[in-house]
Amino acid sequence: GANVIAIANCKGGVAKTTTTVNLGAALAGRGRRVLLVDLDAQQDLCAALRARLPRPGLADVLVSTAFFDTGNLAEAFVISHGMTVAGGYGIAHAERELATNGSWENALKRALAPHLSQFDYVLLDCAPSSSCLTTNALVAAEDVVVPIQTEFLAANQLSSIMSAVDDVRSRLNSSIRIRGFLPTMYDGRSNHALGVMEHIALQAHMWGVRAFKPIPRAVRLAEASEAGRPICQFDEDSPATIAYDELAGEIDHRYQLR
Amino acid sequence: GANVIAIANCKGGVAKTTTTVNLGAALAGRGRRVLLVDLDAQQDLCAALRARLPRPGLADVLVSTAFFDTGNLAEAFVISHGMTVAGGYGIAHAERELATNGSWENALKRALAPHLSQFDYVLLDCAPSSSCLTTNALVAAEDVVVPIQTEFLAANQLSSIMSAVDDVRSRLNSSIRIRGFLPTMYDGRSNHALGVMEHIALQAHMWGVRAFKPIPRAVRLAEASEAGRPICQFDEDSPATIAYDELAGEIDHRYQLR
Ligand SMILES: Nc1ncnc2c1ncn2[C@@H]1O[C@H](COP(=O)(O)OP(=O)(O)OP(=O)(O)O)[C@@H](O)[C@H]1O
Ligand SMILES: Nc1ncnc2c1ncn2[C@@H]1O[C@H](COP(=O)(O)OP(=O)(O)OP(=O)(O)O)[C@@H](O)[C@H]1O
Ligand SMILES: [Mg+2]
Ligand SMILES: [Mg+2]
Repeated sequence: GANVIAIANCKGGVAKTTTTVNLGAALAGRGRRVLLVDLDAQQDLCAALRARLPRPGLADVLVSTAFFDTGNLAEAFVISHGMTVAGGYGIAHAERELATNGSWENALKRALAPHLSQFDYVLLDCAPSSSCLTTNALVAAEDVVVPIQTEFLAANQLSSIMSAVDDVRSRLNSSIRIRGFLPTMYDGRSNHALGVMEHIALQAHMWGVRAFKPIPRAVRLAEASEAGRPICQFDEDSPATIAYDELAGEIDHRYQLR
Repeated sequence: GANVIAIANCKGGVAKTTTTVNLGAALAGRGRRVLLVDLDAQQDLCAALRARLPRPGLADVLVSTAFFDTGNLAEAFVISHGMTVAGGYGIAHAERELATNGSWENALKRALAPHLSQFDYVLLDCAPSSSCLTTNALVAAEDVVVPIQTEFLAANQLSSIMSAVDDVRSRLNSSIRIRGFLPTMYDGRSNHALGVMEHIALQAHMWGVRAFKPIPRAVRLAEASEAGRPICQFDEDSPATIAYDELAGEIDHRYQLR
């Protein structure tokens, strides 16, 4: 079945959505079957791909899975840029509903299960909080990729996501692993960024996880979101296209070795 | 009493914390008595000022206010760079506790009330989510300043914070006003940013709120956070120092006219 990867970090604005879109598109470009799941109430992933928001959508399926053990995630599937996307209205409402139900932590895992054989990769775009849908993502995932903006405040806050993963590992999903820290928005000309990169590498070493090669700062990524396309379909020569393709190659290589 | 202003936007990484620190410091530089409240579980505001995290702290006071109507916020006060800061450990825990209690929405308002006469401004740094502490901030505040990164995804998502404010206005705090949209990380050389600025100005016009002059992109802001200082005490010639001082002048001027 599919390799389910959560793209998560409690810090806001570190390129979780941008990484989900562009890592996904680079994997799809290599012929892999990719599902992207938009777990953020603001539906930024769907906005960045101009993907239609279906009714019923992801939120409806999660609630009906948690409460009645019914619901078919395929109803929330929309095809966009060679990938499948699951999103929709009502995420904030679903979060409130789920939090009142006993077995809410594995609603996403149960909703995904029947569809895993159709995909090679499932990427889960998390909101910047340790809310119940982020917990759902960590329960459903085998791996976590943690994007970290190469600036002081983002690099200073790794303990939040690491303790959220530890907590889920001890209670709900013993096999979850941190696939690696992904430095983002990296500008090698800035001493500040160089210092933060060293800090990230040190943290990766201490936690025993990989530090991926950084994604360079590139305004083309924001322009690509505005155009509703992944960077590899917007500007194939952009350093960001190359960087996300290299990341896809590294993720894919490890997966094939399994 | 003090003018209580929430610095809020559900989108992550738009400069909420950076604006709270630097607007606060610019107001303090004008002789105003300023309290900053760190409502984010990651305590980025305290990290950006290297402010000590007291025990008991803000989280303890909020829980004891909500459950037992006791607790003294002054216990969580720490003096830092000419301002008072209220923060501390356990915010994520307090959020979970508060959400289970009936009258949780006004815990912050009640905790602040006895201390408002000691300050001219109280700035509330919100987390990037519409969680119960963000609701607490909107209940306690008279005004909201909405920082918006001048990039597509951030400008595309104004409806989340606007509907959160509308909801609080209709149910819990009829006098809350949007003071304005504050464009941040603005790079005038980029066509993308120019287009987004126009979009923000249009949105401000549609919602009938002010669009403040943009804060320019300046890596010195990240360097200042790393040094644990506000920008006006780190690099007084930085364009960001001047921009936050102009914002303070505009906010302060209006307050004096009241
Ligand atoms: N490598 C990069 N270079 C330049 N800009 C980038 C890069 N990666 C992301 N961005 C831009 O930074 C902003 C934040 O990225 P994004 O929205 O993906 O972060 P996020 O972690 O998903 O945010 P949130 O916490 O709100 O979910 C966006 O405007 C995006 O276009
Ligand atoms: N005008 C600016 N120019 C350049 N960098 C900036 C500017 N304003 C903020 N930053 C940097 O952008 C990053 C995000 O800012 P900040 O953490 O203040 O945002 P936030 O909205 O509080 O994030 P969160 O959603 O996680 O609370 C930080 O590294 C900060 O130093
Ligand atoms: Mg996002
Ligand atoms: Mg912040």
